[in-house]
Amino acid sequence: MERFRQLSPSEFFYRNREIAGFSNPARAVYQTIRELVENALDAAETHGLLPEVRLNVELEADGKVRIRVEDEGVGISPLEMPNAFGRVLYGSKYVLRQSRGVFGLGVKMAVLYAQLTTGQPVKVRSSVRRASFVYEAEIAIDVERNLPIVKRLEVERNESRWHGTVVELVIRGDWSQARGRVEEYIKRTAMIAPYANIFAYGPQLLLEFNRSSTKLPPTPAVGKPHPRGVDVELLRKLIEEANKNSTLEEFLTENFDGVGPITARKFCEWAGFDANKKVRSLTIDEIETLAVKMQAFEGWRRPKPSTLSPLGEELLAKGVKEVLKPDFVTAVSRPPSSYAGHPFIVEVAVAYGGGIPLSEEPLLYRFANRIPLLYDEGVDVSMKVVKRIDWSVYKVKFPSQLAVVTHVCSTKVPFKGVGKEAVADVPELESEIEAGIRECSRRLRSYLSRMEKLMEARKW
Amino acid sequence: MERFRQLSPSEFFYRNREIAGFSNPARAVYQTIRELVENALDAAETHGLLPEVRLNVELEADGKVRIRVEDEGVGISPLEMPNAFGRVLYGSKYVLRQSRGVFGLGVKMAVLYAQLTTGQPVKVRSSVRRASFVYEAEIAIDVERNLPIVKRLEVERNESRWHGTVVELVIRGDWSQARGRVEEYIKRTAMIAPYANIFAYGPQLLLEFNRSSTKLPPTPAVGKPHPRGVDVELLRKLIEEANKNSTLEEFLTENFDGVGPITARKFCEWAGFDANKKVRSLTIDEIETLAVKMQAFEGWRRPKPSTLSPLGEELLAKGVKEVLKPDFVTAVSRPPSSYAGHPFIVEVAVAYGGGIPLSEEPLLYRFANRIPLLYDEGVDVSMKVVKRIDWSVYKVKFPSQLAVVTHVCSTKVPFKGVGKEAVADVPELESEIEAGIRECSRRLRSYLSRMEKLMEARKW
Ligand SMILES: Nc1ncnc2c1ncn2[C@@H]1O[C@H](COP(=O)(O)OP(=O)(O)OP(=O)(O)O)[C@@H](O)[C@H]1O
Ligand SMILES: Nc1ncnc2c1ncn2[C@@H]1O[C@H](COP(=O)(O)OP(=O)(O)OP(=O)(O)O)[C@@H](O)[C@H]1O
Ligand SMILES: [Mg+2]
Ligand SMILES: [Mg+2]
Repeated sequence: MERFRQLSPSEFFYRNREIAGFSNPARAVYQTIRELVENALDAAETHGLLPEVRLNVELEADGKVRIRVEDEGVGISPLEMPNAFGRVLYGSKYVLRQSRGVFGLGVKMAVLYAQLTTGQPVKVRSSVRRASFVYEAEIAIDVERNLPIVKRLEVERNESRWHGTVVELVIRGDWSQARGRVEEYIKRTAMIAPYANIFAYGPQLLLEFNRSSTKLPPTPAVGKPHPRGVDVELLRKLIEEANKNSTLEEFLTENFDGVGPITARKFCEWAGFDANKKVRSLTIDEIETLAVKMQAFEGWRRPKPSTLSPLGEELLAKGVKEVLKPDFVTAVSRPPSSYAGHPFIVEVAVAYGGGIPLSEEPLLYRFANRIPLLYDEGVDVSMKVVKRIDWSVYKVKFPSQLAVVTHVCSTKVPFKGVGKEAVADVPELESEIEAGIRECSRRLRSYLSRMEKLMEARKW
Repeated sequence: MERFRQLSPSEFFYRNREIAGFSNPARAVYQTIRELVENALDAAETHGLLPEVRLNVELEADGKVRIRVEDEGVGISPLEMPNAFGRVLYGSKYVLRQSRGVFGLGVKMAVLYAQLTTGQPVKVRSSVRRASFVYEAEIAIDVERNLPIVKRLEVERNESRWHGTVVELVIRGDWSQARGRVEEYIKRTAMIAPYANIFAYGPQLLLEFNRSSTKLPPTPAVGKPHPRGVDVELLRKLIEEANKNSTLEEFLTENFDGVGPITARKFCEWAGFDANKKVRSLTIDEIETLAVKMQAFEGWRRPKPSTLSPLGEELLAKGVKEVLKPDFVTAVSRPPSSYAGHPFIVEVAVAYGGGIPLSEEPLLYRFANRIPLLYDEGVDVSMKVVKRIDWSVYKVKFPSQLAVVTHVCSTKVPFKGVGKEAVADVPELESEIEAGIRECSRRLRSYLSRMEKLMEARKW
C-alpha cells in the first residue's frame, strides 16, 4: 500500500538542492557566494544606493569554508530577518520589478547547505537607514516545518550610523575547485556593474574593483501586470479581491499596466463584453473568455519599461572596457520589447582585440538582470544565437579575439531552472538578442575594414 | 520600504511553471501527457502489475485540448485523491525506491495549467484492487493556500471489479506543435517498457503497442539510506526520532542500508566513537563529525540494488529491436554502482543499420528510470559522453545508421531540473555510461568486421 506524505517547501529544496545549484562541494561554494552577493547588490541598487560589497572567504580546519558578505545596502528589519533567512519561499522580490532575486529561495539554500554540512546557523547582522540600533541574529531552519529557529539575537547601539547587512555562514565545500569560477563571477559582476565597489578576499583571491562611474542606472519601479500576460487564475484572484461594485472597465484600468478608460472600453467592445458589467458577477466561463480575449487583443499599450533598469550603452561599454581591455568595443541597448506581458530589454556589447584571449569561437559572456551566468551555456538562448551567426560576414576569422556580451533585463527572465544559469529560448527574446548582436557586429565590421585599410596604407 | 511575502508551494510553482516544463502552449501539452502517463506506468510497475495505459487526446472548440489517461494500475484511495491531485508537494514516491515520480509535483502542475488556462478542474476516477466502489471526483487547487478544492464527488458500485485510475483535464495548448514530440515520447516509452500495453489516440495520432513480453522487471523494494549519503540534517532528524536508549551501534544498524553490528562497531572504532554511547547524547559538533566520518569511511557495504529495477539486457534489446528495427542490436546492464550513497545501474544498447535513419552523428535515445528524455540534450551527461567518443575506433563512419540508447536507474537520478529532461554529469555516473557505451561498441565493431569479411568473401 502506498504511503502518502506532504513535504514542506524547505524539505523539498533540501532533498533536491542540486536543482538549485548545490550539486557538489565545489559548486556549493560558488552558489553560496552568488546568492549572498546577488542579495547584497539588490539591496543597494533597488533603493538607489551605490553598491559597496565585500566578500571574505576563509578556510577553516577539516574542509570547512567560512563565507562572509557585507554590504552597505538598505538593510533588513529585525522583524523580517528570521523569515527572510529562515523560511523558504519568503522574500520581498515577488513584485513586478527587475531585480536579481526572484524566487525567495536563494539565501535559504545557502543556510540549508551550511546546516546540512556543518550544523551551523547563519549569522546575520543588519541595520536599516537612520536606525539607532544594529541587530545580530543566528538563524537556523526547521526543515520539516519550514520555520526559522532564532538561536541568538543581540542588539547594539548604531554609533557609526551604519546601514547595511553582513551575512556569514560556514559550509563544507571545495574551495580549490570553486576559486576559479568565483573569481570569474566577481570579475563579470564588476563588468556589468561598473558603478559598484566590489572587493573579494580569500585564499589565492584578491580582487578590488573600484567603481569607474558614480552614475547608477535608474531605479526600477514596481509595476502592474500587463493584460497580455493574464491567465484564468490571476483574473479569478484579482476579481475576488476587487471592490464588489467595480465595473469591468474600472477593474481593467485599476489592475493592469497601461490600461486607461478609453483602451478599456475599446477592448470591451472588441471582446463583446459590457464595460459596465459588475466584474464580480462574471461566471468562470466568462472569466476564461475574458482571459483569452485579453491575451489576444492587439490594442493594448506596450508594457512600460519603467519596471526595468537597463545599463545603457555607455555604462555597458565602460564595464566591458575596464574588465576585458579590448582594442575595440561597441554596445547597444535595444528598444523595450515584451513576451507574455513581461517587458524586457536586451543589451549587447561586442569587443575585439587587446586583452581578449585568442579563441576558435567567440567568447560569450551572458548576463540576466545583471547576474553573470557561467554554467549551462549549452542550453542558453544567447549561445544558440551566437552559434548560428556566420562571423565571416562581419570580417571575423577564427581563431580570433572576439567577445560577445549579452544582457537580458526583464521583470521575468525566463530562466531554465531555480539555479539561474541559463535563459530559455523564448522567440521574442531570441530575435532581440540576434538583432542586438548583428547591430554591434556591423559596427565591428566597419572597424575591421578601417583597420584593414590602415594596414594597407602603411605598406605604401 | 521592502514588502515581504510568503509564497505557498502552489503559488511558487504556478508563478514559475516554465521551470517544471510548462513553458509554452506546445510544451505544456507534452508535459501534461508525460506527467499523466508516467504516473500511470508507476501505478502498475511499482506494484508488480503489467501496465495497461490508454491516452486519448481530443481537440475542442477554440484551442482547447482534452487529455485523458486511463490505467489499470493500483488505483488511489478516495481519502488520498484530493491531496494527491490538489496539493503541491504531496505524493507517495518520497521513499528510497526507483520510480518515475519523485517530486510529488507532476500531476499538480498539469492541474494548475488546466486551471489557469481554462478554469476547469481535473476529473479523477479510481478504484483500488478488490474494491466494491469506484470514486469519481473533480478537484481544483486553492493556489494561495495549497489545498485541494473538491468540486464534486460521486461513488458507484464497482460491478466489473475494475481497478485503476482515469485522469482527465482540459487545457489550452498547441496540439499541432506538440503532436510529433508526443508520438516520439510514446514510441520511446514502448521501447523501454516492452512488457506494457500502451495505446495513444488523437488527431493524427494512432499508436498501439502491444506487449512483446509478459516478463515484468523485478519490483523495486523500499530501502534505507546508505551511510555514505548522510548529512548533518538527516542525522539530527534520525537521532531525534531514535529511541532514547539507542546506542550508536543500534542507531547505525537500524537506520542504514547494509550496516550490521560488526560493520557498525568497525566504523565506530575507526571513527573514534564509543559504539555504546547513547546516540541522543551526541552534541551537534559530534553529529557533524559523525556525518563527515560516515561519508569518509571506506568499509561500508555497497548500496543494495534491491531498490532498483533495471530492465536487463534481454528486455532492453527486445524493446530497441521492436521500435527501431535495426540489423544489429546489443545491450549491456552494468553492475550496480553508487554516488553519494544512492545506488544506480546504467544500461546501454547500441543498434545499427536496418530501420535506423542515416545521420551525421549517433542518434541518442536517453532514458532515466524508464522515462524518455527528449529535451535539453545539450546539458545531458549521456550526450557529453557520446560526443567525446571517437567512433572510428569502432569502425563507424559517418553518415551512419547508429543509435545509442542509455538508461540510468537510481533511487535518485541527478536530474538537472524539476521538468526531468536532462541528467547531470555526476562523475561516477559518467564513467559508468562511458563503460557501457564502449562495451556495446566493441561488440558492434566485431559485427561490422564480420560484415566486412562477408562482403569481401562475396566479391570472390
Ligand atoms: N543583503 C541583504 N540586504 C537586504 N535584504 C536582504 C539581503 N539579503 C536578503 N535580503 C532579503 O531577504 C529576502 C530573501 O532573500 P533570498 O535570497 O532568499 O530571496 P530573493 O533574493 O528574494 O530571491 P532569490 O531566491 O531569487 O535569490 C530578499 O527578498 C530580501 O528582502
Ligand atoms: N494514475 C495513478 N494511479 C495511482 N496513483 C496515482 C496516479 N497518479 C498519481 N497518483 C498518486 O498521486 C501522487 C502524486 O502524483 P504526482 O505526479 O503529483 O507526484 P509523483 O508522481 O509522486 O512525483 P513527480 O512530481 O515526480 O511526478 C503519486 O505519488 C501517486 O501516489
Ligand atoms: Mg536572493
Ligand atoms: Mg508523477
